[in-house]
Amino acid sequence: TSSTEGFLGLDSEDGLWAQLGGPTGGKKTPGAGEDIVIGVIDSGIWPEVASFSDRSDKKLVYQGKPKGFRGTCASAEKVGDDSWDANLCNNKLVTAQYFNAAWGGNEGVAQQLPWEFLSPRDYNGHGTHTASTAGGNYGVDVTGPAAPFGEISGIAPRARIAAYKALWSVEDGSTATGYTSDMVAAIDKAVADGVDVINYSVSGSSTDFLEPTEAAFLNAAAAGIFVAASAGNSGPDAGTVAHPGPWLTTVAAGTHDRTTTGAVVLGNGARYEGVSLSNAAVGPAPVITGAAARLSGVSIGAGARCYPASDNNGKPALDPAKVTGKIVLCERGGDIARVNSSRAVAEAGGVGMIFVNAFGNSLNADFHSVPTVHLQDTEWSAISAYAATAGATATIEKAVIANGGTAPFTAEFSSRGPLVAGNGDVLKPDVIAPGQDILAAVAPPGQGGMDFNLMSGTSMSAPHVAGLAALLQGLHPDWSPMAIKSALMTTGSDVLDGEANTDPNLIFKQGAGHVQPTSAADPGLVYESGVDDWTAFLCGSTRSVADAACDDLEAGGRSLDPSDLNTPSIGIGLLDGTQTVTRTVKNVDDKAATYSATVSGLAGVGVTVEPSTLTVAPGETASYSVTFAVGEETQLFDYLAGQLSWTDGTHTVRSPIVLRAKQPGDED
Amino acid sequence: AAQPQTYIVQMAPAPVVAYEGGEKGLASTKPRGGAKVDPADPAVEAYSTHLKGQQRAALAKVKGGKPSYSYVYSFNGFAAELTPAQAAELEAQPGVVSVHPDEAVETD
Repeated sequence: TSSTEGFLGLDSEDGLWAQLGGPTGGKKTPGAGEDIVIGVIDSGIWPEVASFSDRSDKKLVYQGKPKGFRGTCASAEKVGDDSWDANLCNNKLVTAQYFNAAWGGNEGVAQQLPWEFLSPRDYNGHGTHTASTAGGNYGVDVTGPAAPFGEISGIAPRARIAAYKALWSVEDGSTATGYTSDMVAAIDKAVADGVDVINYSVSGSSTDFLEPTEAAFLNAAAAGIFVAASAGNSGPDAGTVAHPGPWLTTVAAGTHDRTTTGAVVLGNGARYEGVSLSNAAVGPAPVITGAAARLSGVSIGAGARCYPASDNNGKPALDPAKVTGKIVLCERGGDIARVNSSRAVAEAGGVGMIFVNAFGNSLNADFHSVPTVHLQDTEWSAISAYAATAGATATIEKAVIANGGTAPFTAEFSSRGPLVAGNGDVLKPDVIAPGQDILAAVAPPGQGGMDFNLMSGTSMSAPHVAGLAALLQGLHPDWSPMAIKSALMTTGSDVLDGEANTDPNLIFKQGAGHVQPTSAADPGLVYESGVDDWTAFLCGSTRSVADAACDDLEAGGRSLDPSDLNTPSIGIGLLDGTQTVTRTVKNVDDKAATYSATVSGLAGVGVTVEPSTLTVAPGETASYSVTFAVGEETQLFDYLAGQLSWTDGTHTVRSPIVLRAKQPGDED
Repeated sequence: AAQPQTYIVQMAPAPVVAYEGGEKGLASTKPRGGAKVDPADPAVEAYSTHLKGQQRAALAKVKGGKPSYSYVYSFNGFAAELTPAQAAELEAQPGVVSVHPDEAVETD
């Protein structure tokens, strides 16, 4: 991306890139993420992008495939499609394969999605974006409309990319879809090929720990593979977070410190500031609402939304006779891609667009077809009232792009807890990372011909974490996926949304917090878990494990209470009087250390940590318990939250806590 | 409702089998932070062949089921085109943990 590496401190003097020998995208020396393979299960790959080249100045800068990696490159299809050649893979893009049996194979895709490539080639652009975000080369020059942003780099710029296409695009590129059976096939192949990290920027279950992809990720994690998955884009509603498996890292989306500010000034002098990428001012020009600009006879049931023909059964919504030369006020919403609204304006001869949210939602920097400013829903009534007056005009100002803005905030769209699965005993999302207005490489066909574009979503935050996992694995080859997840969680910081970190609403947005990679490289302590722990967890949270297996685990000393899974967060769905949870930490520092516990929040709940100090030798583990007790002052049946921190003077190892309480005998 | 559609059939973990050189299974039998699976490892190859055999045997019990994928490295199961009746019949078999209808997913 163009700036989130700096925002995350990767390029600072003591950052992860420096610790790993630098990004060194154009040199032969080792660097950030060297030889770690990131498997990207997505909509495919655009292999010609410089982010995936294994050369610099025509010289090889990646030598061979990483040891133990077995992935191959799909062959060219012989029938009806010449989009691919096995030689398009290289020592950077080490694998590209595709999965479409659920569509009926190539024949089915050709019939249902005739624009799609019958190959790993990305039509949509999403897969190229996530892959280049996670592990694209360092210092790639941006071209096209996004050129003012300069260069982009992946989070782990020396990692290798293994692309598994299992999502297939709609024609306008606004989304890509797939089927679980193809996704599991892709995961299975990635595991067999020997990837180190999987990025999964794809929707998923919010209710089922053993939905097939979640189960596949369990075994991927057991095989030493770190999995990052999107939390979902169903925010700001509560209870919407997806990907419940505690063996994977579920990533919410936040803003970052690059601002793209724009404004519109109305003829009455009122100025409204929002987000824009307009590279030139336009106006003053007459302003008209999308509703007033409607082509007569068109009925699409959405007041001031601006539909292009492609989104309206072949009929444009706007009348060129009414729109030509004007700035159009369009409401965001429906199933229209944001950029399609400005395309509708451009196709009708409009010169600019004021784009206003229909409800509280993110403001996005998009490359629009006409100069555009994107405003919050709260501005709608005043602007639309003015636009309805005779002689109304507006001027859209040139946008200002700058770094150093206040961030991070939670992106409005980011899904949040509480997690439906697990009855409150599992906290998700796990972490939050940059996911709004992320610039990365794309595939031109689904992205209006662009090679680079901005995208927003938890799809964009997950590959940030996948890239960080690659860096941490490079730095600490002996760390398990759960150690990496723990390090990212326990060293997080708080988003700036304004709530305290003991407010459950904040924890349901950020999980353990915003990733801080430099701190994650040296977390002090980590929380580990493995297959038997996860199976015990499933014994206590599902009916999917055989009783005999659960009995064996319990006889072996494992708790089947889901709250006891050794995660870096604590969730208790219903605290019935008192409950004690146990955790075990491992010292991953090279020195012995003595840690002391502090607990904040959880007003009215008695909390006892036993022991309250832990002395742990390097490589050794220590266990502690936390007892929660409902008191007379405890607020019952509402979510309560807090933070448990272990500190040794150098490290702070922080775990969020969320619980609901009841008095013994009370009904929920 | 009786039209065939794709289902994902999850089989119970197969017992670890003793092979020359010691006991070895796939990922689900490995310890925490376990090593990666190597499909070329003779023991892994033998175990995956064993799993595929179990999958074929399960599917063979419902006549006409059409397989599309066999999963062995991260998921013990298979995808197949089945009628709802065939799916229910499979789900009732011992050794079958669950039968999920194939579901659409999308980019986030």
